[in-house]
Amino acid sequence: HLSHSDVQLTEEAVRRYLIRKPMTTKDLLKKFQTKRTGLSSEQTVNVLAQILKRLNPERKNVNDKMHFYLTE
Amino acid sequence: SSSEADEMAAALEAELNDFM
Repeated sequence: HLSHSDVQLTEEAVRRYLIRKPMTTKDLLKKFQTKRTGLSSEQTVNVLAQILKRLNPERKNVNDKMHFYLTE
Repeated sequence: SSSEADEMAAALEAELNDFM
């Protein structure tokens, strides 16, 4: 059993979530909570920012909130 | 906590500012 990194913040994991449904930055952060990944808050923000810049997802506003999504 | 989540979301959006 893995100790405290049962979730990994990777480009592939983010890609899979964004293909499934549009998400806000907060939705994504909930999927990669620091207690699940073992990363610090700062690392999480930095890594997620790099991944999102690379993935360059589509954006749309839903209920006045920016959502990211990808199509296959 | 939710306030930490809010701070992280704000920091992430700031990082992505140009991009968004």
